[in-house]
Amino acid sequence: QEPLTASLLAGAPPQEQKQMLGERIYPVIHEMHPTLAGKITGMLLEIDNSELLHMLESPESLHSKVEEAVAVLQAHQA
Amino acid sequence: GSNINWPPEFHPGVPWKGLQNI
Repeated sequence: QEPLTASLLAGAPPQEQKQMLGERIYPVIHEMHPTLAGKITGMLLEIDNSELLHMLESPESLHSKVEEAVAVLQAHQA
Repeated sequence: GSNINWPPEFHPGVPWKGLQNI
């Protein structure tokens, strides 16, 4: 699978851009939290695309963002 | 009030509707 780049994203409509990003980050999140992956991905897709691209290139920042999202989700559901 | 439908859930291969209301 070729890397998702800013120029690749720029050629797609906004809704499609989020879809493309979601398809990339979902598998990573699913590895970490299989049951919450859909919701966590939905939350992270609210983040700016440029930051999402950075997170895809930097697994550490994606992981820390995922843990943040899990905490928010659990607080929301409590 | 609390929004029980938040967050929108993403499913691979399914068009994501999360931005529809923006």
